[in-house]
Amino acid sequence: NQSPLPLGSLPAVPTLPLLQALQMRAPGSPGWRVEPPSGQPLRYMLNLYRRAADREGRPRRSRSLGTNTIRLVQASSHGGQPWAGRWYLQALTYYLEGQPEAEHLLRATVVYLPSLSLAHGRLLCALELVAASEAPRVLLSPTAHPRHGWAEADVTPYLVLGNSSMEILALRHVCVRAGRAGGHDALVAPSHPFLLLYLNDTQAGLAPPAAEPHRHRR
Amino acid sequence: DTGTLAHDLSNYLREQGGEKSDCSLHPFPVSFAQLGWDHWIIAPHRYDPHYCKGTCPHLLRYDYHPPNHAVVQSFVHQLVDASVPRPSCVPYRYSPISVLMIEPNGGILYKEYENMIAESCTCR
Repeated sequence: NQSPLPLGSLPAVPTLPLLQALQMRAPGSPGWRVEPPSGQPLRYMLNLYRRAADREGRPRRSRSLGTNTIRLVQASSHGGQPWAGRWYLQALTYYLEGQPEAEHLLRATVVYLPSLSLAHGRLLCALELVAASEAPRVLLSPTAHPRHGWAEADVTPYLVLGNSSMEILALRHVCVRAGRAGGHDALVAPSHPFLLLYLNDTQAGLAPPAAEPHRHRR
Repeated sequence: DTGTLAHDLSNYLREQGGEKSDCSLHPFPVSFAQLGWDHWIIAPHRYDPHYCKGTCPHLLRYDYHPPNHAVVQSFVHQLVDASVPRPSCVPYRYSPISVLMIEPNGGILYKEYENMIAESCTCR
């Protein structure tokens, strides 16, 4: 059980592209902003990972996800009191700027729980797309019910990555408490839906193009 | 020069059995914690990249899939100029691994990285 290499022991400017790629993501590197994810988004991605790869990380051929990259983007919510009586209305924004150029969007879905059991009744939820202009809101219907009660709504048509005006997705998470009111149900806030970007990373390897200007792109 | 080849053939036949130091694939299970990367790599906990090690035999067997250049280089080393090194024992085929990572902005990334596990070796 060797002690883990302290990050500082990595070469200052790692030559190995994988080291470079990973070092850019290391905690404490510039841009590392928020606490690592936890709760339902992490559980969802761990389940997805276990279905896609074995314990040594080898992709299961039988279970191809149809792409080599899936990014989970968590919502930024605007504070305030989302409850009004039995209604829950939460505005959510997903910031998408800065997607690597080599990653081409294949599909985008928002994953949420359409129904939640409460002590006294159920919480029924839906998603509304808040268009940038004055266009009417669009109620998103789930296109797939993957597992464990999650629903996926396709939002691909509303996203054009790289087009600066569309690097934000604004939604409204709308829920209503059904069944007898009472008890402490009112305080149960549903977890925020999260965005999944199914991307095709066109750089099969890891060498960032800037590092090898004269090398034929793999 | 049949005399040399005949001599070499005896070496070759002896080598046929494959000396234990011949070029071959070796396991090396490693954890991302050992690499100091476990802060942001959530899965897998370990993987085995394997590595290739050993001497390339004088006459390269077909199962090494040697390029013709390596066969010629091996002859040159053997018969013409020993200062020309024998071919090197390097990976031949690779396979990818999938990694689950935490991103600097708090996102989670599932990514398949190509060429992360050496599956066989060759002499080049």
